[in-house]
Order: sequence, then C-alpha cells, then structure tokens
Amino acid sequence: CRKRFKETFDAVNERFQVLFPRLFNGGNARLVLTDESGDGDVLQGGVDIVAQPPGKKLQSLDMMSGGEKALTAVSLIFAMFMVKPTPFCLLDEVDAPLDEANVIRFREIVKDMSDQSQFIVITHNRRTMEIADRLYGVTMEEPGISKLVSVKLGEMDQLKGARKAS
Amino acid sequence: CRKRFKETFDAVNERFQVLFPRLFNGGNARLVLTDESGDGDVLQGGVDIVAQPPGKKLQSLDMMSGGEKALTAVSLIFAMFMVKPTPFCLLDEVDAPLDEANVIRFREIVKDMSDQSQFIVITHNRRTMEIADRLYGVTMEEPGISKLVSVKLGEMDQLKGARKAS
Amino acid sequence: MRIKRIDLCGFKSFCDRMHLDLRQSVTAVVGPNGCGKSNVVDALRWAMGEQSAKHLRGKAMADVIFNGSDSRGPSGMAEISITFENDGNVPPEFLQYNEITVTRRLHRDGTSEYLLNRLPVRLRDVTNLFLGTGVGTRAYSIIEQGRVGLIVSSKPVDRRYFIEEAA
Amino acid sequence: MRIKRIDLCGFKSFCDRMHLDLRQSVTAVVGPNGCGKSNVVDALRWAMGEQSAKHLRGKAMADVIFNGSDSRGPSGMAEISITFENDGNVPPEFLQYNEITVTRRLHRDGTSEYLLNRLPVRLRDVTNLFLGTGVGTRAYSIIEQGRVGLIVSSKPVDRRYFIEEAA
Ligand SMILES: Nc1ncnc2c1ncn2[C@@H]1O[C@H](COP(=O)(O)OP(=O)(O)OP(=O)(O)O)[C@@H](O)[C@H]1O
Ligand SMILES: Nc1ncnc2c1ncn2[C@@H]1O[C@H](COP(=O)(O)OP(=O)(O)OP(=O)(O)O)[C@@H](O)[C@H]1O
Ligand SMILES: [Mg+2]
Ligand SMILES: [Mg+2]
Repeated sequence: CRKRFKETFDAVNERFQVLFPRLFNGGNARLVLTDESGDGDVLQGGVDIVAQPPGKKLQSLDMMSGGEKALTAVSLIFAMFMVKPTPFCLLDEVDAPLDEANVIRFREIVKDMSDQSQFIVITHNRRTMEIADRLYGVTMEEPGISKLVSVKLGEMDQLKGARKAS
Repeated sequence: CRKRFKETFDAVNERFQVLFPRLFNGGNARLVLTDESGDGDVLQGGVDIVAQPPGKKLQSLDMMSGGEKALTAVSLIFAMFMVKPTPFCLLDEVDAPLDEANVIRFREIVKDMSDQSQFIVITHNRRTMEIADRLYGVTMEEPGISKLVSVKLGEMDQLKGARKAS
Repeated sequence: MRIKRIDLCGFKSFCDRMHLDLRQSVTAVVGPNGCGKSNVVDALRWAMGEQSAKHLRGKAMADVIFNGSDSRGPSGMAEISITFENDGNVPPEFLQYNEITVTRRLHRDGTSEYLLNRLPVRLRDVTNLFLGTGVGTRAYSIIEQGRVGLIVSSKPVDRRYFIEEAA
Repeated sequence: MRIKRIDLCGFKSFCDRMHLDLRQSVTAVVGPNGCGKSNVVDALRWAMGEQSAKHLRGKAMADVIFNGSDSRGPSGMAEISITFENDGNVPPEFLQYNEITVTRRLHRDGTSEYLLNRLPVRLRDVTNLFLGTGVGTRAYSIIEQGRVGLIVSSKPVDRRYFIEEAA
C-alpha cells in the first residue's frame, strides 16, 4: 500500500544518505521519486538515484566508473538491508570491481551489520577475507568434484583462490 | 563473402582450440557453425561455443562459473586477435573475475602477443601489472581532476590502486 | 532464524556429501574459479524452495543434480539440507524444536521430496516457514555474482519494485 | 602503425594537459576507482573518430568535455591527440612522415575540429587513415570494462558478426 511504501522509501533514503558518504569517504547521494505517468503522482512512480562522489560535480549515474557504480549499488542494497534486515545475507563477489580503499570501507560495514544478521560472502579478495570468523575453502582436487575445507587465513594461499595483488 | 568467412572461421577455430587448453591448463573447446534458418546452410548461420574445462563433463556454457565464462571469452577474443592482429589492443579490467592461477596464464599470453602488437591493459591486479614495460598510475589528488604519473611497480601501493590480496 | 549449517550431496559439483558450519556472524567462501563457490548460493536458494531453473543458472531443474565428471558417473539424486537454530523468531508450530532442518531432494526421474525435521511435507509448508521468518524472501538478501550493478543500471520503475520488497 | 603517445586536455576528468608515453609493448594503467583509467580508453576511441556518445558512456557528445569539479570550472574544449610512428604500415600519402599525429577537438558550442599533423582535415580523412591500417576498426581490439563476457553470453548470430569482423 502507498503509505507503507512511502514510509519505507523515506527510511531507506535516510539510511542511503548516510551510507553513501561512508562508503565513498565523502560525497553525497539520495533517492528521488519520479513521476513516470506524468500525472503528478510520484507515489506510483519510479525511484531515481542522484549521486555525487566526493569532490566531483553532480552527474548522471552512467558517467560513473565501474567501481563507483558498484559502490553506489552496495550503498543502496545495504541501506535496504539495514531498514528491513533479513536473518542472513549472501554476497557473491560484490567486492570484485572495488579498489583496496573501497573494499576496506565495504568490509567495515559488513562487520557492523553482522552483529544483527549472518553474512556469507564469496570473495577472491584477501581484505574481505580478513573479517571472516570462519573461512571455507572450496577445492576441486578431483576435477569436477567440489570439496569443502575449513581453513585459516594463512593457509589460504595454498588453495590459490586469493588474488595476490601485492 | 562466404568463402572468406569460412576461411577466417576455420583459422579462428583452430587457434581457439589451442588457446583454450592453454588458458585453462587443460580441457578443450571448439566453435561450431549452427543452422539458424533450418535450411541446412550453416555458412549463413550462427556460431556456437562448445567448451569443456579440464576434468569436467561437457555442459552448456551457462553452467560455467563467472571466471570460467570470462576465461572462455578471453580465449576466443585472443584467438581472433592472433588470426588478424591489430596494431594495438586495449583491455579494460578483463582479468577482474579471474583467480591468480588464471591471471598468470592470461598475462603470459598477453606477453607473447605483445611481440607483435602493442597492449594497453587497465587493471587492479598486481600479477598483470608485473608484465608491463611501463606502468602509468592515474590519480585524483585534486578531486575530479585526473593526473597521470609513470610509476615503478614498487611505488604502486602508495597509489592504492593495487588490490592487495595477500 | 539463524543458520547453523548446510549439507550438500549430489548437488551440482558437490558429488560427495559436504557441509558448511554457518553458525558464525561472517563466513567467507573462497577458492579458484569454477570450484563450486556460487553453487553453494544456488544450493541455499534451492533448499528454500526456488522453482525456476533459470534462477539457478540451469535450463531444467534436473541440471542441479551432479551429472558426472571424468572420474565419476552422474548422481541419482540431489539433496540439500539447511539446519536453523530456533532463536524464537519462528512460526508458532516450530517453537517446540531447538533446531529446524529443511531438506529438499530431487531424483533423476523428476520426483521431488521436501522434509522438515525428517518428516515429509509439501513445498507449501517449506515456503510458509520461510515467509514467516523473512528469510530468503527479499531480493536484497542474496546478491548473485555479477548482479550487484543491476540496481544502478535498472529503470526507475524496476528500482521501485526492488525497494517495495523492503516495504 | 605503432602508437607513440596520447595527449589529453579538457577530456572528461583530464582537465589539465596530460600525456601517456605508449611506445612500449605492454603499458599498464592503474589507479583507484573513478580516477580516470577507463576515460583513457574513451579518449582513444574518440580520437579515432567515434561518433556515438553512447559508446563513450555519455548521453550527448558534449559530455566528453571536462564539466568542472569542486575546484575548477568547466573547460571550453576537449582535445585528444594520438601520435603514431610511421612503421611503413601507413597509407601512401603518409609515407613521407616519421610521425602521424591525429587531433580531435570539440568546443562547447558544438563545433568539431580534426587535424592531421596539425593541418585541418575532415572526419573522413581521419577514418580513412585508420581503416587503411586496421587500427581500431575491429571490435576485439578494444575490450571495455565489464564487457568481456558478452561474447560468451551473446546469441550465436551475434557471435557470428563478431567473428566476421576478423574476416
Ligand atoms: N549438475 C552439475 N554437475 C556437475 N558439475 C556442475 C553441475 N552444475 C554446475 N557444475 C559445475 O560447477 C562449476 C561452477 O561452479 P561455481 O559457479 O560455483 O564456480 P565458482 O567457484 O563460483 O567460480 P568463480 O570464481 O569463477 O565464480 C562449473 O564448472 C560447472 O561445470
Ligand atoms: N565530462 C566530464 N567531466 C568531468 N569528469 C568526468 C566527465 N566524464 C566523466 N567524468 C568522471 O570520470 C570518472 C570516471 O572515470 P573512469 O571511468 O575512467 O574511472 P576508472 O578509473 O576506470 O575507475 P574504475 O576502476 O572504477 O573502473 C567519473 O567519476 C566521472 O564523474
Ligand atoms: Mg562464482
Ligand atoms: Mg574503469
């Protein structure tokens, strides 16, 4: 119903406006309701994102870089998650396009949210692995057959899953 | 014209069948002409990819993992490049979904091809950076303003562009 | 409902019986390309009642059954079990249990089974359980590989649907 | 034709005059998210004659002109120059030059300029030069960010067109 959507929209928007600068280390962003049908009724419309990375001029979303778009998406997804948490959350390689500084801010937010919900993150990135309470290595020593083994961060490199970028 | 397409197709297919196992460290793949119009004329049809990573059973392309799909794509793109090289080639973060072992095989092929053509690779991955003859760091110390600076691999980390995965 | 563990057997590349202990707050799943990490995501979705093969990267539902490798023949059945801890946030009929285990099986001949704490139930009972707890019913609780950018590139109307899920 | 260098000025995030020395076999471009790496790819495409703003991640062609930041006002013009070495593989009319510099400019008022070795020419002369050498005319010579998987996920007919480019 429209009232509940507006309440949720406002709550998500508020959280998004806090998360974006936290993930981007500055800048600002917000959600805007759009009037799709031209009748002035924005509560039936779409949702637009207006985003400005730190120090940059306000531009349309498609001018953003690959990493900036991914980080904006993460800000919004996490904002929704914080407003209406689910018992657990699965993230499959969402950190792939991010540089190191952004991955570190990303993982800090995951760490915070994990007080309330369980997180399962699939990643190739060592900085993300560092916040895990437990690491599962998936191997395929016998080709085509997956094996699971609980590993410590130090043993990771033998699994060759971690991308060594330094 | 059809004869030239068939010649090119065969040359690309031959090269693809060599490159795929080289990038995957095993397995096999090939291109197949499809009869799209149902009239038996495959020279007017489409091109299918049949691929089998090492030790795995033959499956449709969409069952492959994200990294396997990317590596298959790279095998085909490089096969075309080797058949009809262009003076230079630009690769923007094609190594992003690859694990370390795959990145190393990928960069070896780029190194080989660079005897004949110039390569410009955009990357966050240190293993790829290691084959560069010259590294350009792009920075934005003044927000919104790009600056270019030629750097040595050791100085990279100060630019914080390299994803440290170990 | 907190997840305690997931057991996989005959599901995609998990030919042999394997499990993950998921009790901790943050679990990371790591490994080389193609070794089976995203298959774990598919397993969770499937056990929670996913009915569309497309959402599991397959063409038909039978695609989730291990179909063999160089060294092994295909499996006859895929089975996933998810075990939850009863933290009070469960439908009333489950309050009596310490743990709730949801099991889904698919046989080569196409027959499906659903079990709750080892008792046969219908698909509807499984989906009701999950609906009641909010688990898995919100699109933003599972972000699949390569799809995080979608919410930024999608049309405003589609983005609205995504947010409505949080409402 | 080997590339020697690219000069950027007023193009996207390259407000100030910058250049890359590209004489070596492998040049890596690195840096944090959003700092301008992919903009270098756009610059090369644009200087080679790209006419569609969509292929440069913009809505209108004016989007390639630096549009200001917190500390600077917008530029009045975008200019990219690519300098090639004459390695013999050039159209006959250029054989006399050691180097060939292609320059493209776009002014805020919408006027465009094309220069070859500092002499004004038409767009057609620029595209003819590139067609003659095979540079930039094959789709597989520029793989943009996020697009490498396309050839695997595309329809067989589209894949055929891609291969025809190599024919
Ligand atoms: N029914 C099946 N039987 C056997 N193997 C299967 C089946 N379905 C999928 N696979 C295999 O599982 C592998 C894909 O696994 P998955 O997508 O989990 O990889 P991943 O670890 O996420 O890799 P990446 O890091 O590249 O994303 C593929 O090689 C595929 O062949
Ligand atoms: N006309 C313009 N004027 C000023 N800045 C611009 C203009 N066009 C694009 N930009 C900026 O350039 C930046 C994008 O740069 P680019 O895509 O090259 O990043 P990148 O280094 O490739 O990052 P990533 O690693 O995330 O892919 C954006 O922040 C965008 O705002
Ligand atoms: Mg995966
Ligand atoms: Mg980029």
